[in-house]
Amino acid sequence: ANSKVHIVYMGEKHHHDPEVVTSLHHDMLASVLGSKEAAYDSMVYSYKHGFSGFAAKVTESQAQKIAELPGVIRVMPSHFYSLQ
Amino acid sequence: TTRSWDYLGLSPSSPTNLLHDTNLGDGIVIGLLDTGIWPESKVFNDEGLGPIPNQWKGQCVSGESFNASADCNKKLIGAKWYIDGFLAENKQPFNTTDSPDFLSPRDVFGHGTHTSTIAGGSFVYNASYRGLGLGSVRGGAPRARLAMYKVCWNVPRGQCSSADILKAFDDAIHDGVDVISVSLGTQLPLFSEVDDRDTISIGSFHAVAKGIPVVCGAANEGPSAYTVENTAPWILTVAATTIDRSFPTPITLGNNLTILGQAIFAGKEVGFTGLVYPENPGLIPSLAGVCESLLLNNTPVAGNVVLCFTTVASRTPVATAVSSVRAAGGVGVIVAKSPGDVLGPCSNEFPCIEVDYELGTQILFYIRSTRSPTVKLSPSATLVGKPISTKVATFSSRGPNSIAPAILKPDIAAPGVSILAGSSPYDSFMDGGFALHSGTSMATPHVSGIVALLKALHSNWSPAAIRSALVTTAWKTDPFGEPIFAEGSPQKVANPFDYGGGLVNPNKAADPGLIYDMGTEDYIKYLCAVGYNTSAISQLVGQTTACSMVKPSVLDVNLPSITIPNLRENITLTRSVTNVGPVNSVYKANIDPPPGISVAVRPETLVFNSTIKTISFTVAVSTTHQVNTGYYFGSLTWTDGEHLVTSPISVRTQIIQYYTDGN
Repeated sequence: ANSKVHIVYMGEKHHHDPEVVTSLHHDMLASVLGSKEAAYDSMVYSYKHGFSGFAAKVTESQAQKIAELPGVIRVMPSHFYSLQ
Repeated sequence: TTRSWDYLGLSPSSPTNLLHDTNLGDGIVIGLLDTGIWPESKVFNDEGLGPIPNQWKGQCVSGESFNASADCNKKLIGAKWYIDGFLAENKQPFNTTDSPDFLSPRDVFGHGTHTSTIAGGSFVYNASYRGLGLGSVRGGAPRARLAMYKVCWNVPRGQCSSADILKAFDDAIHDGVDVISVSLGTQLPLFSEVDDRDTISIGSFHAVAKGIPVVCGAANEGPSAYTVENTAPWILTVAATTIDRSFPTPITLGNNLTILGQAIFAGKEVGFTGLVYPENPGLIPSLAGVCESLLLNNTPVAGNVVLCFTTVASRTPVATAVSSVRAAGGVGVIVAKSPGDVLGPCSNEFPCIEVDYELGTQILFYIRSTRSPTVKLSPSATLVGKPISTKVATFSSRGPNSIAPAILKPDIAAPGVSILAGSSPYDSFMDGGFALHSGTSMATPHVSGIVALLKALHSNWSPAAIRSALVTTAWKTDPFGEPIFAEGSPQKVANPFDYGGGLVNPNKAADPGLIYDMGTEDYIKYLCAVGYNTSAISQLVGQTTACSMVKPSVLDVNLPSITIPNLRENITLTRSVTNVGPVNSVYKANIDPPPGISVAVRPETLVFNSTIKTISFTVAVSTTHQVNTGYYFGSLTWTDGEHLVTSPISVRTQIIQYYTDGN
């Protein structure tokens, strides 16, 4: 109930194959959430073409754990932009 | 756009200009992150367009009321929609009954259709809003292809989740767009570029690193200082100006004096009728004639035109006054206000005409001096050309840059007031497929269209080179040589914090002579200079990076502008320029120093030949001021007699540093 969308930003991607990049994202999320299934349920987007990272619905404490994983630059809550 | 492109010198009837030199931008793909697109709009016709460019790897995605195979064509070659982040953040389901929208690339707002038209719409002749602004609508690059990434949804003001925006950037980079146009903003105060929540600067960093320029709006929080958004140095940030077009609307008083207000009023003339200004009798202290809180109890409104006053520049008081006056049976409203540069029609052709405070006071004096004041309201006309001056719009956000004051923002200004372009039938301001809208949202795709043309002409130019070409060649006056003013209270002559390098001059930008180029190394230098740690920078750029032992100066970032926010001791900064003009060229420096500031350039002459294409130079700056000052402005121009490569200089003396002067 307390989960919110967080963006996990990992900078430039280190693998050319986007499927490999996405698989890495799922593995990382699963390592914190406890299962692959939970990771698939929680994942909103995998950023795999122009850079590496993902968006997922996680709690604050889960976000903190993800932030400590190697390769993670920053975990930030998603927020809104508006038209100008 | 029925005027804006001609105003900027990109008329198709001109025998030579950037438009012709680039075959109208053919082969270039413009990606827009916006509210979607109305594909049936005439501006997206693909008549005469050749095959889809080879580099295109994107796709059109079907969805609600959007059939990819039928709705996309050789003009609209990409259309995707991103809602997962938006839905995941909304606790309630997105109810498209209450907030009409389509779960597809289809646009309800009209905003994305409008911006797409401005950047790369095809020609549509005889377009107007109810006869106003009549002409040919088209994009800056009329033969460019469009890719819409719908990231904004129909909740108040249009909300766009940063998770969705980042995915759209990710896809746009993959799809092979040549320029990304983002008419979105966030709330102040800002988040920093890489270690917080500024999704647009993160996505744009990776786009720019791959050679894709990203053009963003400066936001609509002006005219206060420090309101500019999208300030990362790799982003091209756009302010909004007016154009040489207005919509004068005659207000004829009973004494035969005719005052020209401004309105989008295409209804029938209101013949001579009563004119009233709400005033309270006796000692009641509240003002009855304030537009946003009209007190009409003591005023005979039915059948009359009401004059009101407001100090608020936005459209809100106009809408509020119209609602109150209509409810009381009035037949028109005259609003005396500071210019807000956001005109719009009032519903059901109700006349709502804006005048400035000076003319409003004249009307008030007429009312107070006459037993039975009367007025006639005539429909708006379209006035184009020299009598109309160019102004930086009131709403356009202003510098300095609150994150990194040494990085001048906005970079450039472009038309963004009362722009006629395609829209959605759901847009309440749309007529016959077109609507007049204002905002830095409209200025942004003007620059995106020009960037598309420049990419077509100079395919090897980096995003920084394109930005440099635009900034150093921009008009400091309007196209007729008259000064550009900045709206606000009071109005003043515009400076770099209003319009960056100035008003975009596409034909000059095509041949700038010299460019201040930047690549990933320069952005790393910036990140080191502003204090990001090396591990974060290494990951950001995907390579091991170490900031130098001596922290680089942000003043040395190779921007086409010089901004010194805290000058106390003498400062020497460096720049390098690359010759993109004739191989054998000699440029000399011409300095216009800010008042009280000494500026010296070494060397004063730059000699380029077949082996020397890039030359570094230093700029020594010192102050004679002995107190903390505000910003003074000047310029540095390199010229070979043909090209003028002008960098704006902004300097603030800070004898006491990190000091708020609130005395």
